[in-house]
Amino acid sequence: IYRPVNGVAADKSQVRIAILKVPDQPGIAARIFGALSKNNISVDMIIQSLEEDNANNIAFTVDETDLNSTLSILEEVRMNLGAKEIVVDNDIAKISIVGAGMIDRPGIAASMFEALAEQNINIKMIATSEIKISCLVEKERAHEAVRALHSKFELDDENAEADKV
Amino acid sequence: IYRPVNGVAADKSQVRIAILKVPDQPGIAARIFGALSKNNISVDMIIQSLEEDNANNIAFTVDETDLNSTLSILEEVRMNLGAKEIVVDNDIAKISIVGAGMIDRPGIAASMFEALAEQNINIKMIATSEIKISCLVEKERAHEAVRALHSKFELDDENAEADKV
Ligand SMILES: C[C@@H](O)[C@H](N)C(=O)O
Ligand SMILES: C[C@@H](O)[C@H](N)C(=O)O
Repeated sequence: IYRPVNGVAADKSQVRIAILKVPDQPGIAARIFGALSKNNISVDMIIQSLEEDNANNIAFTVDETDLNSTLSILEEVRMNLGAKEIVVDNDIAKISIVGAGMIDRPGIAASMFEALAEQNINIKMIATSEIKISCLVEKERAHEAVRALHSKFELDDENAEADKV
Repeated sequence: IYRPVNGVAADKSQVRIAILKVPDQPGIAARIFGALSKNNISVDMIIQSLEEDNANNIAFTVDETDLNSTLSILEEVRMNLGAKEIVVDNDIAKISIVGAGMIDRPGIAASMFEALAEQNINIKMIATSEIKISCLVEKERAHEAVRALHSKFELDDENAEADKV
């Protein structure tokens, strides 16, 4: 059976960090992530949306074990850039749907968001690619989110089979 | 030779649309993208970063041929949600680096941002996944961006070979 979505994943080991009101000019993202990579900090998601008044926010996720080192590196960058502040959200679970068939399927992201909405789960952050759509939700909602997505994308019976093994 | 990045892509056929100051509560993303998908609008990137004062912005890209229909659908949603406004940026090129080996490689995103910074190219938007990092830049910088990335990730000689064929 062809399924556009063939799996759901939940990752509760990450923390979201954002540097607010960085100047929206060339070289800024390079400095931030250059500093992190020089210090061997592995970054998972990086999200930057629209600018406002010539400034922007850049949010990213790292493993929670890297929180303290990330914050000290980032504080130095923040001072050098004159960015407003650094904010941390450690109440996040990264919920992802994965599939080869998602590209050019307008309804897949909408269905994911609907599944979460039906459980009254708030979506804190969104990033998409052709084979993966990820949403950040509160940690304690992760299990429900996964169940709702298994159900929405009809992955339940497969899971029942797997559980019996 | 193992290369973490094996390709660079540029897409100049999209437009970025954002709906600003939507209420940050369950069901909002579902309504927006439900309305678009009901009308068969194919969405490529969806980006939502951190909330501010219980509201958020949601930005997404569609093919430029879908701009007008997207705007009329979105305006109706905007009114129903009481969202502040809709903004359009049609001066965008989506520049992506693709590779199987990018996961757990802290420096790849930083290198991409550095390549663009070295050409004084401003990064308008960022979204990442394990196999793809995408940045939106001004349309007229697309060609330079691709060249800079080919060079940074040493994909130049392969391209020279391909051109000779
Ligand atoms: C905000 C940040 O992305 C900046 N526009 C840059 O190009 O580095
Ligand atoms: C802003 C939007 O993503 C909202 N938080 C929702 O869950 O739908």
